[in-house]
Amino acid sequence: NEKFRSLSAAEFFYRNKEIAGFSNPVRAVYQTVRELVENALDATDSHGILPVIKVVIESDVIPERPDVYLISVEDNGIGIPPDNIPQAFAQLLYSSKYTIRQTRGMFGLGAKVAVLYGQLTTGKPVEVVSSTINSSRIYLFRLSIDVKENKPVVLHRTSFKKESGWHGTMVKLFIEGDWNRAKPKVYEYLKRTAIIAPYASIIFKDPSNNVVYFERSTTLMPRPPREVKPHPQGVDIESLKMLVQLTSTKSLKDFLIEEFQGIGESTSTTIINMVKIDSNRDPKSLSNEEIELLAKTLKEYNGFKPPRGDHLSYLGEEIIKAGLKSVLKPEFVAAKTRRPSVYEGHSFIVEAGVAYGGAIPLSEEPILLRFANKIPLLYDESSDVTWKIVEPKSGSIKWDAYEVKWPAPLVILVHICSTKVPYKGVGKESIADVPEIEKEIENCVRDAARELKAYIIKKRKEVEEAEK
Amino acid sequence: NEKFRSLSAAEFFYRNKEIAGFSNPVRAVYQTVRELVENALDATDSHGILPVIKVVIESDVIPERPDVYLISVEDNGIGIPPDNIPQAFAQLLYSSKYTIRQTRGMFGLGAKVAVLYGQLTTGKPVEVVSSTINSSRIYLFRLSIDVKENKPVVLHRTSFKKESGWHGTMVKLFIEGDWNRAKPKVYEYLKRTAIIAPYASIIFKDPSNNVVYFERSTTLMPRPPREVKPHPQGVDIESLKMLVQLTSTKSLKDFLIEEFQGIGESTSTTIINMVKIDSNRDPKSLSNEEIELLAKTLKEYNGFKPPRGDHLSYLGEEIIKAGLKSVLKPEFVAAKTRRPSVYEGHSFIVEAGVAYGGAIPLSEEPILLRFANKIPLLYDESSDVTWKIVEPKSGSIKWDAYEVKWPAPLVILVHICSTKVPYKGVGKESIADVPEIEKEIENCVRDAARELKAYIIKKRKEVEEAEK
Ligand SMILES: Nc1ncnc2c1ncn2[C@@H]1O[C@H](COP(=O)(O)OP(=O)(O)OP(=O)(O)O)[C@@H](O)[C@H]1O
Ligand SMILES: Nc1ncnc2c1ncn2[C@@H]1O[C@H](COP(=O)(O)OP(=O)(O)OP(=O)(O)O)[C@@H](O)[C@H]1O
Ligand SMILES: [Mg+2]
Ligand SMILES: [Mg+2]
Repeated sequence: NEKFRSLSAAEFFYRNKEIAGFSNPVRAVYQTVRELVENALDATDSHGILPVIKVVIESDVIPERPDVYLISVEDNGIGIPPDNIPQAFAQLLYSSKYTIRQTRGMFGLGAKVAVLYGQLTTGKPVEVVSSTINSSRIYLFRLSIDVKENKPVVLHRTSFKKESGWHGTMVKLFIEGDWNRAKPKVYEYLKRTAIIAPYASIIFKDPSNNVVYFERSTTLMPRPPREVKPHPQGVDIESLKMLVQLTSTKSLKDFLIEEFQGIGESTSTTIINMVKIDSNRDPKSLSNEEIELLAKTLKEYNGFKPPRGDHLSYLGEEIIKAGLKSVLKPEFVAAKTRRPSVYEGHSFIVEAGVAYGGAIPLSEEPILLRFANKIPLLYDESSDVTWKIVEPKSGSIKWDAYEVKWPAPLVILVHICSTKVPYKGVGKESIADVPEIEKEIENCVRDAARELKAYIIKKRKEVEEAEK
Repeated sequence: NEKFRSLSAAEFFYRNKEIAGFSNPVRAVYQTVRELVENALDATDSHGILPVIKVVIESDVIPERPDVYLISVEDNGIGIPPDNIPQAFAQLLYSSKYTIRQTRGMFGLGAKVAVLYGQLTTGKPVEVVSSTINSSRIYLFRLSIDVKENKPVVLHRTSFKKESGWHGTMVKLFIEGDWNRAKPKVYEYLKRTAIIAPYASIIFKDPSNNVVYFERSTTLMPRPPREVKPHPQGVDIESLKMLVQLTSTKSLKDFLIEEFQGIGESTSTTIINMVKIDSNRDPKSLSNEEIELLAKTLKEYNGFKPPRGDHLSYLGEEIIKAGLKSVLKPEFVAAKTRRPSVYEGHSFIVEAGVAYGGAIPLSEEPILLRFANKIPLLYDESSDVTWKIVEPKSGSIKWDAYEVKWPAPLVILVHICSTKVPYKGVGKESIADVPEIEKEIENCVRDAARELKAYIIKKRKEVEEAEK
């Protein structure tokens, strides 16, 4: 007889930690560092704070367990209110980033899966110290996760008066790992973070006591991303039902104007005439059939103002070119930031850079640097939609049409920013094949490749001239 | 001010359907078919029933919505009791497969994510008809998912007296999809299912009204997989705590013998002496430190009986060779089924086949056919740990050492069966880099490759002889 039962979210990720990127002790070190660093960056640059982040990995922290490391990450961010700390670190699917705003975090899982992995491999709780900007106290918690119930177990809680103006968060947890194999990935991650967030200062001390100071190269920070309303294009039936449930508007006309970006008085009237519903109807009185018709109409109508991108935080062509130049010392760089596009109600901006020649080594394939919401993506390159586009053999881009012959000295940087990045997995390593995004990435890389082609042709002409 | 909140599992997968394989309308058709077919196969062959599965995809089922299809899958399996049907199809993380037994399903998500995707793209409920083997009634439900609460909404329930001996399940749901692009993948999936489950009969009718009958080629079924206890090797602290909570044994000695496979009286005594805990201690009286010590000791002890594989359902070398021969018409086939190994308390068996020459076309890379628990894996090949091993340029296997020169006519089949397949993602398309599994796959492919090498050398000698 089949035994049916349900799992909590904590049990699900406990049983299937590979799904969250914790597939082996090498990856576990990398994943723990990147989840904590991404939280630290979200707590700083999304709030206009110049990030100062300290990362420490120590070995030999538990007798007779040489494979266990203590990982600590500290930031000068906005901190976490004490009432939210237990759930933030010990209840899966709990987050402050479930809004329509461009943040690195989006799942409400990262910190918790690291804590869970630490707990199941070492039995140790996580320690969190935090203080918000206006708070007069600093709070310290030691927490573990009640896996069956998916709720926090507060093992220790204390607080002390804040003497200084410190604000921020420090997270310390023990995990079983393999530092020697993880080392190159962790260093690569921090280096690429420095490229994409040149205003961040990161201090890293590794288990051999090496200290590396990734010092900020600018104090210029991009404007922080803003929270926005959904764009009506591609809004589905379910989210429309949820918006109807949550709205405080009292008429369908106001509902359309207030709950969406890009719908003004006249567009609202146009849509209402298309669905033939009274504009004064209380949105909560709409039947399921009416909501389905409204979803279908919003999806098919193509008269909306295009999605805005001013709530998104992108790099811009100058920063991309400067970053590629300083790191790669190429002969040529080009960059392109596309206008905003939209998929499923979420605006997104694709930007790309190409760097060619100079100190870049020859290779049979382009070197691809992928970023999403300013997160470096290092694993799963070949399942990423971007690789599908740029890879030389069967990719959508035929490189010889751009005068690139393999082996070639070519680096391609691609950055996608959006209020929702469609990652393939919870471990945030590759981007899914979403048609609108695939099209934009291809067009963006082609834009930059066209400049490269012009340069290669010009160079070749110069060489031919010189030979005459 | 940051707004913290929690999500239900349904909300999480609603917001992040790419994580479950529903990244675009092409993939959605494929994913819906495969999730339902895998449920049908689990309900039949895991219970000794020769599977008869009918799959129908119809178009033009909703006026003015040419992109919506009605997908129906019917099986002659064990059926679902009426009390479990609502949660089985409309509550995420609900399953009868959360046991230690080799099944295709493992997450408690597949059917629900398909229902959720159908609901958000078409607004339509799922219809389920089912009757268990001994039941005198057939039950019909129409269900939708309350996304916010992750619980079923029963829109309609009825039942009728069963006149015949019918037992099984039929699932019907509407989804937005792209049949034309999904078609080759769906057909490939059904073909490969026929290779790996030659005892199953599958009838498929597609939107053009083509009917394809994948008739069973044998009535010989492998022995159904059995549920087993965990193997003590690699048991972690958290699962040890859970076993302690659930056990009805009253002494540590009995706990070790009863709750694990591979531990008898003498091994139990040995372990108890290593941890220096009284063998009569009630397991529920163990402190956290004692459980951690026990977990560490179980992990490091290497005197356990090796994991059994007789609860696993593998193909065997004859079936693999027969399958490759009949489908590919090669010049040469070899196959190897490895002995059982274990990772994190789960036994697993790797089997591989190579087919060479004959009707196989030349290619710069091997054609890789991947299977896990008798599920064909079609997507994300390049992020699968198996591809990392066999790919010609930088894979772990240097093919020229086996006399294979590219381009070559080579097909490699790899099948992993386990009580837990470590998929990289909820969409079950590629296998994660688990060190124990990676090692076994490499050794298994090498075993088969060695036979290929001997064949190629022998053929070359015959040719050289003939030329003299
Ligand atoms: N260093 C930090 N500073 C401030 N807040 C933090 C910090 N780390 C975590 N948090 C808070 O805890 C929440 C949970 O973090 P967690 O990493 O688990 O999820 P997330 O970042 O929201 O999403 P994701 O799973 O995609 O990382 C965050 O949403 C944030 O509110
Ligand atoms: N055709 C079927 N016949 C019998 N039982 C079924 C059938 N389809 C679904 N079920 C039952 O419903 C449960 C939920 O199915 P679902 O596909 O959502 O999860 P699963 O198969 O357990 O795991 P996975 O997410 O990996 O597929 C199954 O565990 C099984 O008990
Ligand atoms: Mg996070
Ligand atoms: Mg299933």
